[in-house]
Amino acid sequence: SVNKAPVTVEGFSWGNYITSNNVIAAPVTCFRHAPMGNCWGDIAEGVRIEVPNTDSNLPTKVFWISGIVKLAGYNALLRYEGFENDSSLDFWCNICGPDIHPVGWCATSGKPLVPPQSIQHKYTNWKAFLVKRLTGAKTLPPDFSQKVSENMQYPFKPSMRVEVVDKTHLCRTRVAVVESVIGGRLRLVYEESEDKTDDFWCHMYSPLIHPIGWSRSIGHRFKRTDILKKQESNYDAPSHLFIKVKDVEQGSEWFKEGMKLEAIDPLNLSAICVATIRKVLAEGYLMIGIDGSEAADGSDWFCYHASSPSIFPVGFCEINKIELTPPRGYTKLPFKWFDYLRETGSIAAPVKLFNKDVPNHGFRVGMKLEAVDLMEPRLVCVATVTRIIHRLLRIHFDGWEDEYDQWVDCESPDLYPVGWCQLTGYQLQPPAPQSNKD
Amino acid sequence: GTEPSGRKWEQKQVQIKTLEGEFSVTMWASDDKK
Repeated sequence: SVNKAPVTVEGFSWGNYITSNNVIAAPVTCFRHAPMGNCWGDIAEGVRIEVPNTDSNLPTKVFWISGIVKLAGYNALLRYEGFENDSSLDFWCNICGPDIHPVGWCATSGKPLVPPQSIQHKYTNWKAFLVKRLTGAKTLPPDFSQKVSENMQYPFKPSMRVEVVDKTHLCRTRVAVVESVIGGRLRLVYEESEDKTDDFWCHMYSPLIHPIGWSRSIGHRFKRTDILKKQESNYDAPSHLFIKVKDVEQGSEWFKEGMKLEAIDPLNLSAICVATIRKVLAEGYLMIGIDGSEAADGSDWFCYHASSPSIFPVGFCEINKIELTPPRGYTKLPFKWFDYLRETGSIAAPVKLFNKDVPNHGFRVGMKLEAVDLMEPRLVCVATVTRIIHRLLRIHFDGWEDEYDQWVDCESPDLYPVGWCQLTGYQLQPPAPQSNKD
Repeated sequence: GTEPSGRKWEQKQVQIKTLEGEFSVTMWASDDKK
């Protein structure tokens, strides 16, 4: 992979970016794992809120009512009441921010609403104006800020031990300790890392982390921690904190070693490759190798669950007009599955064993979002949905070449609404400037 | 009021306080008991 160096977020504004490029953002409801992802239906254009009035010369902080003109993830373009069609003072803000309140909050808090000075003399009777404008309009639920706060509590805590994929040997797991939690993303430090720099970032719902003992229970390779390097103060994360995989029924027809399939290459998420089931583990887990790229000792096999949305039956790419990456070194191009199966004396994994669920995800081509660069998973970047194949999204990182694009499932916990970084305090990687690309 | 999505909205008397005085208006807020 070609690593991206983090760049400073200073100067980047989602609001300006959305407005100047005339684009739309994926709604918060597309991201069920993100704060408010399950209760964002309350928020829509036209909803009125109380916000700080920045057009005031009073010495104290005062508020005024504004209406949502446009939504972009957690961010909203707001217009103060009384401006009607005048957009000159429109401004963007994060709806989950601490200064956003339902209408009625100011009166409850004993704060008077003060109209912006630009329109102070536009109406002689503000009461009559507000009664007319607000009666029958929608506002936020009274417990909105409480909901936001509850949605931003995360059960994983520092010092918890988990099993996580070994980033240098994908075929095995290692024990790592939660070092910090930001917005549900965990910074995990491998237990044997003495200076705590050997780390891995993933979301708490990532399929790459498991409770202690998981590897042994399913027969996955595991790198044991040197007992002298264990810290007594760390403790095992309770198993109920981890995301549950879908139950699969292993009937008489099940995945078998040697069966062929198509799979997203975990080392190059831009590519869907010809792959082979290398080992069948317990509880529906499979070790998979990318044909033509495998180490002799199987050290680059990787584990996908049978229900994973990242593995596909033979022919998936052809049916959906996606490029299939043939095995490295395979010269008989264009690649034909029929010939390849015959030449390798292998069979395709039965189609019925794959996950064919397609959630009503709500993503559309062109929508903006914040997405983890899974090749450098500490980075959350400005990104765009550029293709949608059933539940599979092609994520393009704005300002970067298409070669950095990644295939990501629509329910991936590594995708976030616009404004997520600001809300959680995570650093956002803005679109790459031309000089970086060079 | 229930939207086609099943979301329930309820009417609320909302208090407004301006420099001219205090009054109430009837607005809609989603049912926070849901």
